[in-house]
Amino acid sequence: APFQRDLYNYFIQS
Amino acid sequence: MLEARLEQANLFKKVVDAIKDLVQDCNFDCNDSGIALQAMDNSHVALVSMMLRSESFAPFRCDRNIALGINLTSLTKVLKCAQSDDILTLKAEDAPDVVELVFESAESDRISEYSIKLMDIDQEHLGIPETDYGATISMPAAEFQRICRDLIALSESVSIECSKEGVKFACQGDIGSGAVTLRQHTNVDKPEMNVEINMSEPVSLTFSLKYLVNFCKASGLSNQVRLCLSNEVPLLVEYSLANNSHLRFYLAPKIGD
Repeated sequence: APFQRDLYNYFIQS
Repeated sequence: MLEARLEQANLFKKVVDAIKDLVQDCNFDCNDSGIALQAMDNSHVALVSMMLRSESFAPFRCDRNIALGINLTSLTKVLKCAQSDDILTLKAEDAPDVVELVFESAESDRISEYSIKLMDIDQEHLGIPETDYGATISMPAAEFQRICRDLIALSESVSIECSKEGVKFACQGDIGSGAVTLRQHTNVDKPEMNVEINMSEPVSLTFSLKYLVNFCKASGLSNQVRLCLSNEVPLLVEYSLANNSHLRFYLAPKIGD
């Protein structure tokens, strides 16, 4: 099944 | 101290109602620009970002930054005690143990006073980057809600594809498949029914319908919803409120394995 990215990493990294 | 008077308690009720199933314990960050909230759901897949600007309140007074750590289940219990046309005033001291909620009836002389014990919530504030989205769709909030509710009957995820043909919401499930395509549409008599699609590049992303259905609990707050998409980037679902206030939801896209 497709997995979902962790928003925490997205917003922290960007 | 904080003193924020909202003409319609109902607005605050609806906002809390729209987010309480996604996030449980939240800091309401109060300063002279208004009351803000940012919280992520337990699975780190969805983020709620609310801003109620000081202009939405009359009067609004907040001398210092105050974080009100509130359990939303408790807040919901207290907000149930307000009638929908009541005036709501939120009050707190500078280093508060409690937040006070005062409900005043606009028609009678009834004043109801409640307080909620505050919690210490250690919450990291995440930077949300300014994003140039590949596609932005404004559509009736009720239409988006209907599409999400219809498609979740067939599948747990939906693909949202935006192209020059329009925007297509499609799903595939065990019993079959479904798809709804919307094209740009202007209704002169009822602008709240407009569908506006601005696209700089074709976008195709897949999302969990469970979360989208949850976001749609905010549909009563605004006639229109705005969806902002870019490939590989979290979806932004925005409900605009009066006075430049807003309720935004971000959702991580599903990625194929």
